[in-house]
Amino acid sequence: RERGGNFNFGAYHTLDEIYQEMDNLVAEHPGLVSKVNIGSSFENRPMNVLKFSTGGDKPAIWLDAGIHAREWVTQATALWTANKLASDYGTDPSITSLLDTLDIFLLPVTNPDGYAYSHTTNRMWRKTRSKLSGSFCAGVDPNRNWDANFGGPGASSSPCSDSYHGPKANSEVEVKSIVDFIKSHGQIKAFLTLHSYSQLLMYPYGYKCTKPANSDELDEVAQKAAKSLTGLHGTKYKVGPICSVIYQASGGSIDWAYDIGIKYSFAFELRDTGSYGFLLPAKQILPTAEETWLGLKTIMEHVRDHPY
Amino acid sequence: QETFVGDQVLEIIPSNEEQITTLMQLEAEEHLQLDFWKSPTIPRQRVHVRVPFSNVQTVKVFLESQGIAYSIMVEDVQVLLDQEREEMLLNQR
Repeated sequence: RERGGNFNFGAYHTLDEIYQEMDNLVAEHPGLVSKVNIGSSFENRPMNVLKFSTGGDKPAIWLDAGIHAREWVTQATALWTANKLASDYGTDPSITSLLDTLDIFLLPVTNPDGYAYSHTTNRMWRKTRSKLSGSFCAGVDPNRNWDANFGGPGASSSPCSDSYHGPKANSEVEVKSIVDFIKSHGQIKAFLTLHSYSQLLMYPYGYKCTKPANSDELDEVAQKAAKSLTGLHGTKYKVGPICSVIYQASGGSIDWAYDIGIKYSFAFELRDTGSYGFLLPAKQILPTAEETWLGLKTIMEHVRDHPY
Repeated sequence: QETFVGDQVLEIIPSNEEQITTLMQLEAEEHLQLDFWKSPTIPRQRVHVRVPFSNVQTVKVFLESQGIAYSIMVEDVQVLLDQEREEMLLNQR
């Protein structure tokens, strides 16, 4: 097992190695980082969230990655981000004030069954691994399974489709675990989710093509975040609502978050720089994580400075 | 472990709505087992599709017959997967 302190964040890791490093981060930062189990996946793998807190039950930011299993750069970026948060607290004034004001919940592997399957069986797997009675196809697209115009345009009703929305909203235990956690916490002020690929920074809506009430503010924050991100390695990002930036897609997580009142809801589609798609070489993990951090930091600072 | 030897990822640039529709019809052809990494949305927006080796020629002939511009983004998916796995093993060692 890779011992703490020399974990190679610039490499892809198995689920066990990621879980081990999460434990290492908790062990190395006991006063700041703890592990919260919010449930288990369909195949009974733990859904472990890293909680960054300086005490008390503060308003919080939610950040998840890897809801689509094959998007390996997102789980890797989330783990690097966890380490960055822990190591910058107390040294970076902005992160220190952020964590003195807000808690952060970070879920590096939102779809553990799919991620394990993409390592052992099918590298191209995207969905969960739930078994549907009456169908020989497995899995649901977990980013079509949220209660946000569920079953609407841009999601498939065919269990064999990669964008199958599932039998009903929150049918996937991975999605329901997050929904239940966020509802029970009650003070989540931002919902951020990492996908790949395409270099996009998006805000609601995906299930409809009308603007959200706060679209001016969301666009302003997203433009600023994308500019910060681009400044590091020149990776160009496109900003806008899901519906116009890519396509209409119902049942998505940031639409659900926004509709339950989490104003700052954003989705990142990380890089591939146009040549590798989901098969981004490991040597691009660190530059991807470093540039994404600047975008995330910009958004989180805005959340810190604009309580609601 | 599923292998993807000879699978190619094509980058397709649909030039109009008609070609978008054609690509969506292609996506619906389940026997071709196409894996759209980036789905067809609007004209001139890049589409990426992984084509199983057994259907590569069929799909290319079809695209050319429809006058739909494409290029090869990944020559052989398995080559990239082998590199990825080798790097992971190297790191674990």
